[in-house]
Amino acid sequence: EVMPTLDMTLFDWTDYEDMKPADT
Amino acid sequence: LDPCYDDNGAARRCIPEFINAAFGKEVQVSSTCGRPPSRSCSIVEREEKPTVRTCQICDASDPRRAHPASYLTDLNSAHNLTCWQSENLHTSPHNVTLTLSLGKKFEITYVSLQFCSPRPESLAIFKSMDYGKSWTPYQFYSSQCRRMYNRPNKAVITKQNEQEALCTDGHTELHPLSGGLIAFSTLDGRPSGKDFDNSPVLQDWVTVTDIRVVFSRPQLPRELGGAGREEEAGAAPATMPPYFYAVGDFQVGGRCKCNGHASRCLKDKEGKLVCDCKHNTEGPECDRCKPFHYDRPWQRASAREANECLPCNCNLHARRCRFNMELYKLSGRKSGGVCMNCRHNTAGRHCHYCKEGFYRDLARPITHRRACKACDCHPVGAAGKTCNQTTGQCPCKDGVTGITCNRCAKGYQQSRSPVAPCIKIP
Repeated sequence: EVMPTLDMTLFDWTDYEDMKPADT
Repeated sequence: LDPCYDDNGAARRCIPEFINAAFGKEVQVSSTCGRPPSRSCSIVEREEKPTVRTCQICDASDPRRAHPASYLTDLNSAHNLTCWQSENLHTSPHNVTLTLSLGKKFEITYVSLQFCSPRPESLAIFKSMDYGKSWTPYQFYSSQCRRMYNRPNKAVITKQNEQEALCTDGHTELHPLSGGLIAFSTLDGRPSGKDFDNSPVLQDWVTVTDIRVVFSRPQLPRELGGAGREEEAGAAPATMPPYFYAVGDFQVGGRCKCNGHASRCLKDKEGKLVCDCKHNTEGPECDRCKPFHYDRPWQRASAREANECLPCNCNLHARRCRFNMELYKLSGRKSGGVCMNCRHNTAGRHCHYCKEGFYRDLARPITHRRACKACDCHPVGAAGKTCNQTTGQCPCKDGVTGITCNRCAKGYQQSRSPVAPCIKIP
């Protein structure tokens, strides 16, 4: 079973703005 | 066929041909007769009359009666002997100097002078290795070595003093009155001469850029009023009957110095003589390695080993390298090259692995410009940006999998936290 790739839009970036990729 | 390589293309020692390096070159002389025209007399020997005084006019403006310095190094023909001649000398000692610039380093075997006058009673040969900036004694000839040159007559040369100029009373006899030879062999009698390849001292000894010959004391036949050899050397100059030095041929036998890395010397764009260097060497005497050929230190070629300069191994990823002696010794004197500015995301002494953040694409050879691929670690799933340089595997956070850490592992699901992107399914 191949798992789906991580969906960047599902993450809550509120406390992690510095980790957020620019194109997200 | 290139003499610097054998039939299989392997490097081998090569040397320029043996020549008379003085031939055709200009000699600076401190005295030449004929300006103004002068009369000079000499004694010649003939069978019917042992000594006959003959006189002639030296006139620099008349080619038939001129004796210019160019006659020292022109074609030496027994049928048409041309002689340089000094001005008339009236005192003794009286120095007359000949200076020959070879314009390049040569390794010389002999210096010879064929006289048209009687040979000087005292004569010194000097050499320069720096184009005339400094001079060192090469050889002395005198019947009074100690008095004239403060050296013993015929000193013994051992391995400890092979670079010492000797003085000898040979070749200083009055006779023959004309045609006498003075020939100095640079290696004769020097113990390491038989093992020249392994003697840096003698290799240095035979290296010259310039030769200077100083005639110090004329030798006069008694028929001309000369005091001969008994004259006190070192005494105040004594008045002499007019006399002169004359030389028909000045030779310097040797080879253009290329340290075994060239078979010929050529003139460069500026007209300077330089070696036609092979074996990845360069410089006027092939005395250094070409850029990017620093995998081992420069060495002179020997009969057994060409010692060619070897290129650094940078796997086509660098254009520059340097030599490191420590690494060379650690490698068993095999390789000391260190590549500089590795490109194409490579790193290491030989640009032989991928730099941080990249990994080897094993489908391509290391020499390929795309042999190193970016790790491309997932910005959230990976715990860092540096992957395994061989496999490309990024370091994944807990519960994350995949080469780039872009998926949740089996039994995990994506969370909303970028810090822990995959959590265990309850």
